[in-house]
Amino acid sequence: ATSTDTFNYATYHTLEEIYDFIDQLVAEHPQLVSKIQIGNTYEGRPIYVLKFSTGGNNRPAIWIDTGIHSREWVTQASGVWFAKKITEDYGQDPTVTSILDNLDVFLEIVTNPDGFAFTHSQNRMWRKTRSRTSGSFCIGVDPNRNWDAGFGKAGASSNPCSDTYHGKTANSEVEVKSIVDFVKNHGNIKAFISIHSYSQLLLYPYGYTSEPAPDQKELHQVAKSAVTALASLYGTKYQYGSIIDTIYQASGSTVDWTYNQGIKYSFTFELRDTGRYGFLLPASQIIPTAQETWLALLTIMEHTQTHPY
Amino acid sequence: SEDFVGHQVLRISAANEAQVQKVAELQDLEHLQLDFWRGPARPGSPIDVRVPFPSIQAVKIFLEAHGIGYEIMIEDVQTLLDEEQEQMSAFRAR
Repeated sequence: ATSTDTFNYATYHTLEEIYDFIDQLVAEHPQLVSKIQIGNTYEGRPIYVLKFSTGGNNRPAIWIDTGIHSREWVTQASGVWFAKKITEDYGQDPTVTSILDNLDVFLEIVTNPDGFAFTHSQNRMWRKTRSRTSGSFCIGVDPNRNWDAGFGKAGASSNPCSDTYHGKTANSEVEVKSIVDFVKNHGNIKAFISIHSYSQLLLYPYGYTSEPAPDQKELHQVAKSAVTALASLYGTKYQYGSIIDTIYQASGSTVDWTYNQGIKYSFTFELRDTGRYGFLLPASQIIPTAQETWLALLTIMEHTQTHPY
Repeated sequence: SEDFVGHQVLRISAANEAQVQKVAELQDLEHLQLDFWRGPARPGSPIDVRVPFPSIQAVKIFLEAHGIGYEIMIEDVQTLLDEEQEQMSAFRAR
């Protein structure tokens, strides 16, 4: 693509193509978008985050990440679409404009670059990182079980060969530690949204305990509004609730950690498909998925803006 | 590249807690090389599992022996992956 206008959002792309897209978007909107490298992966690839900011100093911020599970390709593809959408809507759409006039948005499109590259080259079904575990021939850690929130409890595996292997220690994965350091150093992130596929869910903490989150009532209402907005476009039905009540116990997960860090508006999505294609969602569904998800994201972002804490 | 020819994804419907536990037992059978896309949680909640071709018969017999319902969600994973690759290649060529 010669510009982000001619980029094809309706097909899946390799890591290199997505990184080129990121550079192009930054070049086209230098006043709004910048690229931050928050670390390097286990295999040495750069980990990039896009920062959308209209100025200010360490403004309250919203974090969105896609693709921490590498095989969930519709999430990285949606992340690309979100990035373009933000640049299109700033100055045009009053909601987006208002959000960006008051808050910064951070978007990590490929949260697990090693895994993503591996899904393109060797194993389309790869989910984990690509780090080696001493004493095991199996590779990789589930980066959504590697956070310091109920780490190693029920709902994660201690078997390095399992797809839900939690790793030797919390934050053992550099892809996770890079975000942890970034979030801690920033200190002013107010919403954290981690996007997965599939099964059409919008979830909030907790996953490692059945104790309700102190803000459960509010989170439940926000989730309800968000899935209502999402469904308004194509009628896609989402369930919502806490992770443990809605799917199953999962320890060491991303948004449990962010919530425990004081980021009240911590949510995780499971995008489209209720049992036809699973992780192999056809590319023709990328744009509709991103469009409907965007409406839910806007609801959460707007609530974050209007409910400062 | 890893080959997924003949792999099927089954959508399993466990009707009660005992059936959920039975499906959970499958997770521990490493030789079957099962890939749970949606793990066993509670009765009524669908369980999706990718089953490599050599394990399909054993898994289906196991489910049927315990009266656990299932349907084939994806008939052949590799066919879908081939379509995905063809589509990506076509766009690149264009």
